[in-house]
Amino acid sequence: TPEAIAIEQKLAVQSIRKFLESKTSYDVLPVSYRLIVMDTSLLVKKSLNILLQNNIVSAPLWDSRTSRFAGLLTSSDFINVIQYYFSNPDKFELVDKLQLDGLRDVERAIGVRPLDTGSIHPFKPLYDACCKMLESRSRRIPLIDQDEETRREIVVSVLTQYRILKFVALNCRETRYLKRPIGELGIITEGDLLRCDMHTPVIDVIQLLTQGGVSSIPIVDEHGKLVNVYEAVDVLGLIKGGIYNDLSLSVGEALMRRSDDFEGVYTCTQNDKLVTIMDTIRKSRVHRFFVVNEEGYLTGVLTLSDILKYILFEE
Amino acid sequence: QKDEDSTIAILPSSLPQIHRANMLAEGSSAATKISPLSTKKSKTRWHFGIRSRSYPLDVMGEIYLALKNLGAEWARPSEEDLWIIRVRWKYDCKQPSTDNIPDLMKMVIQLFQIEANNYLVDFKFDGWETSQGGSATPSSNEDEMSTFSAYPFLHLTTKLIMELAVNS
Amino acid sequence: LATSSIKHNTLCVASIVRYKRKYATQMLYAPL
Repeated sequence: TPEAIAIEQKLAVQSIRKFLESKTSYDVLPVSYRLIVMDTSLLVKKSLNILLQNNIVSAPLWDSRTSRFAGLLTSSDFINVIQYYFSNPDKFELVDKLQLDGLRDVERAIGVRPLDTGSIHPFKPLYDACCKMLESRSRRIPLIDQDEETRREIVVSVLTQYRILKFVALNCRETRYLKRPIGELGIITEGDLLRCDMHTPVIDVIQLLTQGGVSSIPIVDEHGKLVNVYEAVDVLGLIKGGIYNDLSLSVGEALMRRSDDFEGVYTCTQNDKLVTIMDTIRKSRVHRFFVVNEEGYLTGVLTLSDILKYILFEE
Repeated sequence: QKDEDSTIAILPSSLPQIHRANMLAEGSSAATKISPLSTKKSKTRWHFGIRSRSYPLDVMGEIYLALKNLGAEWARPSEEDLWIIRVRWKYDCKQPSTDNIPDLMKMVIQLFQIEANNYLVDFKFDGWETSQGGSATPSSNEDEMSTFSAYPFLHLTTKLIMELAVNS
Repeated sequence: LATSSIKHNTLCVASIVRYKRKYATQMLYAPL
């Protein structure tokens, strides 16, 4: 009965929460892993090659002059560089020679707030890391310890919402009791989502990403049917191709840069349940679910933040 | 437990191949010029230390010269270990160096012969010392030493490798 | 210390470090 399902779901969420409180961020780390760090004196365009070559979209920065961790390089930084370039087309030379330690100046030049990623000690409860990550609106959180001899920060690793939800999906059997339709849980972001169509200039879509503080913009056809999505990480391919200086480029043309191993945009409906959502996260590299109705019309989006918030704070 | 009535799906028109076909069918001009990011990632080839085919004494000379240019110091080698350099290197970073934070990094550089005229220079971190002399607080036991940041060591080795690359 | 071939004036060095009971390959990319 729906009542029984609701009770089961409530108990399962509370049990998963206890699991997150009982584990540490250190527990999520594989037994052996690599951490790619970039010296802040690298050129921004070199750092882009390194990210793409290693199939990653973010990396911690290290300032060798102060011997300290200097924050995270993320797709937001590349979006800032593109916006700076569009406001200052004569500054192509400067953009070309921009170093990673110049990214904070770019933020100030275009008037955006630095992305506060916060940080947490690897042996704090995983629950605390999730809360800190959600507070900072970043989708990732550096795990910082201190070198025992020099007292300097060590970047142990960087946890992402995706890795944490995958860890839950892999280790919490209680996810199988999350059977209430997501439409009933009030966790879908609905209403007038920021959106565009295939002919919208890609620079306008990039503005929407910044303006909305979101990491993806759905692309709909003239009837409102979902046809594709432009993601913040797509900006890396745009810059790599050097085609970002083409004002007339449409978002549909910019999406031609996507590599063939892109898995596609995941959709679901209001009737789907978290049990299958979490199962999909367990098996695939999915970062959000666009909610459509039976005919495929866009009605909302369910992000990993929405799912994490529900597990941490609801029920 | 497969939930039969799951409606989770991948949007077909978002798959790169289908999107590209749609764009070309639409006759978009730029579409013919824009190629997808290549998926093949050129594998980084890793080496232990750095390789050299030069004459061993020349290699050692190059290293001493590079260390000197970089302001590092080293212990006078004894007869039996001509191929080991015990380096001490002041890590001058812009941090207000309070007395108890060690700022002298120790490193062991050793030349190994792989085979006839094929040598390998290995770099090994060897702890910290404070300028005021004396070793930093030696970790009470092996396990304690696990909160170690390799980044200062990695940074100094990049400087040394660059000096060697530039000189050679 | 592990080193990569120098490409596009960029050098990558790495060291495998034990962190508690796990092993992190800490990699640093730096410009020549």
